[in-house]
Amino acid sequence: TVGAVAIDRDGKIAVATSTGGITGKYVGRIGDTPLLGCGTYADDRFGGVSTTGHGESIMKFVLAKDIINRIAFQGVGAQKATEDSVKEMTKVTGGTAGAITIDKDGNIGIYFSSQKMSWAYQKGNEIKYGIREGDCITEKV
Amino acid sequence: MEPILLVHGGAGDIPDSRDQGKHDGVRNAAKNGYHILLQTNSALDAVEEAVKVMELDENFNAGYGSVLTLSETVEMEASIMRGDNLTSGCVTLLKDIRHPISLARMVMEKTPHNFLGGDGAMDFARKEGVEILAPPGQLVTETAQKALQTFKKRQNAGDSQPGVTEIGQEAPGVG
Repeated sequence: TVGAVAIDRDGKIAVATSTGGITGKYVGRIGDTPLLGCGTYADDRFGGVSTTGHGESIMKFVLAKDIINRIAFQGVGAQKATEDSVKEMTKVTGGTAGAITIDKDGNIGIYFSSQKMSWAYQKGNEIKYGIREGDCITEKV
Repeated sequence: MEPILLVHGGAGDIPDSRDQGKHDGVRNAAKNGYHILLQTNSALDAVEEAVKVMELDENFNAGYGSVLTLSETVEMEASIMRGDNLTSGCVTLLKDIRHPISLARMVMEKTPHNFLGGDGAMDFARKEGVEILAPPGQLVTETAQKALQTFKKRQNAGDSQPGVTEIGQEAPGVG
């Protein structure tokens, strides 16, 4: 699965997610990626989220909207909302996942309960990227 | 507001041998998406561009490089959403389309619906002039074929959980 979240100069947010699903899936299986609130969600009032991971778990937990709801109703930032939500999804369902978030103030959230998740972002003339927990490699563009 | 473009390239038990390809791919997607973001000041154009870059990169499970069904076919899905008015486009069960994310955007912008799937989505793609790759199967990679072979061997050995592979991109049960 791949995904992208962006915020423009006017604070407008958009999210996109695309996937091939899971190896060995039944023909006709649908995962979380095309489901609003599960694989993708965007609301300029709060933020935008793209998710990846165990689709059946993400769907049961409505992960993307759960992250947005934490920003909206708990007043937390993108990182805490993303981390708390993914951790709780894994605790409740047993499945692993990852998510990327940008909140309305331009704060970034990146968290995964799986072993790895590749991510990168550009802000100004810097790109930061990583794949393991704790990774944050910076490059000047 | 300072523009930001953030991407992910999938989560799971990714083998270390695939790390560099993932690093290169997400950086490339972030750079291309950010360039569009600065050029157009459109978050929507930027996220579509970033995802399109990864859909063409076999290091990722989307577009070219997608994992396989039990019938050794590629079935893809995608969604896109605008935060200013909550408009959205979603597609599923797509075959032989290079950029599912662009078809999702067409659903958002050219239909009264949110979500098209299967035959209806493919018919819509044809009507919109989206290229349907022929012959079929051009999005199947050697890596995806090996991953399915490994999955089927494990399934025969009694582990029937989808997604298991040590050579593919994803962890057990992960999409």
